[in-house]
Amino acid sequence: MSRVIAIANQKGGVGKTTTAVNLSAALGALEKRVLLIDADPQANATSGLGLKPEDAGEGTYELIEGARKAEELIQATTTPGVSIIPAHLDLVAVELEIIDQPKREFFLAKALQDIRSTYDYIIIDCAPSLGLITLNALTASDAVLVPIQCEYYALEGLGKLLNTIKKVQELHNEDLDVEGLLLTMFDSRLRLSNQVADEVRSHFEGLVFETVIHRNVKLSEAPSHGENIIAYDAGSKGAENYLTLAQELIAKAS
Amino acid sequence: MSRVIAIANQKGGVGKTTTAVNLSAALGALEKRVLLIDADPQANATSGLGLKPEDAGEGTYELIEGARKAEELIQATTTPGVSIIPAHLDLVAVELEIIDQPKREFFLAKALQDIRSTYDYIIIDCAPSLGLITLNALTASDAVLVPIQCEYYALEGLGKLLNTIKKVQELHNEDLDVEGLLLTMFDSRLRLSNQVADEVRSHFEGLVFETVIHRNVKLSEAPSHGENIIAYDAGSKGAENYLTLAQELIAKAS
Ligand SMILES: Nc1ncnc2c1ncn2[C@@H]1O[C@H](COP(=O)(O)OP(=O)(O)OP(=O)(O)O)[C@@H](O)[C@H]1O
Ligand SMILES: Nc1ncnc2c1ncn2[C@@H]1O[C@H](COP(=O)(O)OP(=O)(O)OP(=O)(O)O)[C@@H](O)[C@H]1O
Ligand SMILES: [Mg+2]
Ligand SMILES: [Mg+2]
Repeated sequence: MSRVIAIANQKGGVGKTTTAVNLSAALGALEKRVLLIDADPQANATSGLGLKPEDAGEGTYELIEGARKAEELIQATTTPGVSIIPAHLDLVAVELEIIDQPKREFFLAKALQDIRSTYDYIIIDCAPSLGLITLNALTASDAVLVPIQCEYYALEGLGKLLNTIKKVQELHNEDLDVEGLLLTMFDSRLRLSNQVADEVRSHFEGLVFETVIHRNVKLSEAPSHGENIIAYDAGSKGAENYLTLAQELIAKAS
Repeated sequence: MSRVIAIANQKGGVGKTTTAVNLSAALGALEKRVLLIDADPQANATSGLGLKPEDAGEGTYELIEGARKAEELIQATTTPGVSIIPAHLDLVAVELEIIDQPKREFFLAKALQDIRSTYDYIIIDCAPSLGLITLNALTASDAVLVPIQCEYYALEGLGKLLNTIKKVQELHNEDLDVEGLLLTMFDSRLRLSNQVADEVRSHFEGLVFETVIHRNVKLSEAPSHGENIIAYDAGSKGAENYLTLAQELIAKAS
């Protein structure tokens, strides 16, 4: 059973990378074989798993372009059960390279065909945009997981994102599911947090994960040590939330 | 004296829109004539100033494309001293329209020539990307103001952004200054916040605004009422911080 999941939302700073890194680590801790693909030129997921983007060498750029086979680009990480295809700052250039090519949305899907069966989960961290790299990620995926920050501006973009997902389903990937909407940076003391959470649950009934990721400073400290939350502080609220999310994801699949 | 300032940083969720909206409102409160241009397809600055993006009609798309004169696209807002050219969800399409055209980075600069002298400040809110719309904004600007969230991932992208600004200065706009680096969402109780602030100040001495924007829930509540922070809660820490920032900006210019 291999499931490819894109972590996407064009709104910035909603917790895409934090979810990609820590969900991968949690799935690894639960004995799943995980590959994380960093599809964001900022390369935050690459550094969040302890690699230095400037030293990481070849990665997602070569993967999409087709210059290298996927298995040649996979690197080990210090996180049990998790491998990575890193991003490089030049990744943004691949959009201009493939923009005029036929079937430009399918480059990543094609590149992943041979390695899908090696992993239980392939997690793709996307940039805050709906450009060609993100479209490639959505076309290559079985499902999309949408982190939603419990703030007002984060609500505004949701309709547009779900429209884009519908278009991808119609044009490029009819099997694309919505894995779920994940409430992030939830602070139960704030009225705004509770209002946004209630609104998302009432508008998108059935699509929202039971697990809510609470605001937890340990989650924002961990990347500065190049560690995922389980390695950094396994007893923290953040580690607990992402382990629960991983269990919910696994239970859904069976 | 007219100064065009782009609010830019490819890292998502660092406070670009919050700064664009509330700095504009603060400058307006200090009797300056301000135009806000929403150059982000998410159209958060448009709704932050109380307009509905789906009803806003023509705006930044027509401005960049050259279909309309700038003065035909300017709308009033309920914020004293502040007018707006709104964004529409289709704005993202303009990148594909101008990508093959000569001098594609100069469309916005050309469109603003006639109206610059009408305003003391023109503030451009950018998307979390370094694509063609943001390049147009940097080419059209006298200076760029970079919000930096006091978090680890926000530090990582800084080097790349400053490189991009250097390239724009060399290729398209030699007069482009760095107006300053603005520390945002600072929480004095958090060790991480203080570490990041110290690191930015030591690495970029002389470029960092004295004013620091503190984390303040009122700033994230205001947009859900379509209000800027001064209208929403003039006595809040957020309103105080943005008024101080506006004063610091005005003092720098003289
Ligand atoms: N639950 C949380 N509690 C506290 N801090 C968090 C939480 N989730 C994320 N953060 C912090 O918030 C910031 C934004 O998160 P992150 O970078 O993961 O978002 P993103 O959606 O990947 O951003 P981008 O749009 O730039 O890719 C980071 O500094 C991160 O450490
Ligand atoms: N100083 C602050 N205190 C509390 N909340 C804040 C502050 N500044 C911004 N916010 C909130 O944090 C979130 C991110 O801010 P904002 O949307 O302005 O960032 P952005 O850089 O414009 O994001 P994007 O990259 O998506 O354009 C918003 O929900 C906003 O209300
Ligand atoms: Mg990210
Ligand atoms: Mg914004």
